[in-house]
Amino acid sequence: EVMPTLDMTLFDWTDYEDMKPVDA
Amino acid sequence: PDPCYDENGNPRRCIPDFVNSAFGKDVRVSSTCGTPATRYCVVSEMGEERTRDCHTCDSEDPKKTHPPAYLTDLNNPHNLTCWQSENYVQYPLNVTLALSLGKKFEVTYVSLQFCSPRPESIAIFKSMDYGKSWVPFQFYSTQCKKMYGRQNKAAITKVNEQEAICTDSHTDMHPLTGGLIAFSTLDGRPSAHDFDNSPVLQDWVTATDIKVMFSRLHTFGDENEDDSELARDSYFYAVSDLQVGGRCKCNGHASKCVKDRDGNLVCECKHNTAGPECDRCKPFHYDRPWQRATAREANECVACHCNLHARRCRFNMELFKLSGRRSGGVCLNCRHNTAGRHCHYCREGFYRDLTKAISHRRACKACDCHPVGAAGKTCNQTTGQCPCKDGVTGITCNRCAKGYQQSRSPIAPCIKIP
Repeated sequence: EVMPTLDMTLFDWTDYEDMKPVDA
Repeated sequence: PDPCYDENGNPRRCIPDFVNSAFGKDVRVSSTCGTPATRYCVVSEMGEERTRDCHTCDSEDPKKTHPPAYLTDLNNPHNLTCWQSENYVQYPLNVTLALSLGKKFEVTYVSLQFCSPRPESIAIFKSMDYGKSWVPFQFYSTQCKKMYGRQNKAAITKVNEQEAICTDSHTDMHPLTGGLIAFSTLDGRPSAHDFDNSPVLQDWVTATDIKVMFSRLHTFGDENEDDSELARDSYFYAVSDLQVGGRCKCNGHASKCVKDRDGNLVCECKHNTAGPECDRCKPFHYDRPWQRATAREANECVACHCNLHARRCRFNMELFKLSGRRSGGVCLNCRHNTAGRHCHYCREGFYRDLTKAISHRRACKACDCHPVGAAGKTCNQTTGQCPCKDGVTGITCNRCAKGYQQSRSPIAPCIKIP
């Protein structure tokens, strides 16, 4: 079973803005 | 076959041919007769009787000239050509002959064949820096102490074997013509039999220039008598042949010397060595320290082991000793994402692609760890596996593991399905 890759757009970056990758 | 390699291609010590390095070279002299034309007289003895046979030295007349070029031309005993000084240049004045060898030579002997009587005092000097400074090589004098401040025929020991000595040998006025002075540089030196292992003597025989100084004329003591002019015209220095026997100094790493693009004489270096005397390793061949070749060991320079990922390296003596004196090269600026002394592993953030040889330019692949799923950017060097956060899986940590689902938190990107 192939698991879906992590979808960066689903993350809530509100509290982690400094961790956010440039392309996320 | 190349004398620097044996029949199996292994390096071995090689040395240039033994030559008279003075032959054909220009000699700078401080005095030459013939300008203007002058009388000179040759003394000969018949029993008790002494006769003087007078001639003219004239630099304008090819048959009567005695230029310095005659010192180093072909020495034909059937047609002797002699350089000749001006008359009666007597002590404290002197006459010098200076010869540049063009590069460092290992000098075995210096010899002079005289047309005049041998001088009463001679000093031979050598230079190792192309004439900037001079050191005494040998003295000949009937009065060593007075002329040169040295003891006559001092004993040569291991302590002073790199020093010039003075001797009263070869200073006899007779024969009046054809006398010889030959200085053998290693003669009587205790370490001569172990020259390979004697840096002191290797240094002693090394010279770029040779200078001969005629310090005092031999006379019959008649130069101040009534007929002093005739007597004084009989006293001069004349030499038919100046020889400097030796080998082009290449430290055992070349079998010949050749002229470079600038016309300078240089060794044709082998064994991965470089420099005018093969006195250093050529670039990128610093895995072992430079050493002179010996009869037992060629001591070739060895290329650094950088797996084709670096063009430069340096030598580290500590690593060389730690390796049992086998390898001391350290690669510099490893490329293709490699790292390490030999560029033999992948730098941080990259892992080894085992399907390719380490020398392949793509031997290291980027870890490409997921910015959220991975706990760091460094992956396993051999498998490429990134360190995953809890519940995350995949080589690059880009998926949630079975039983987990994606969350909205970048801190815990995968949470257990309730």
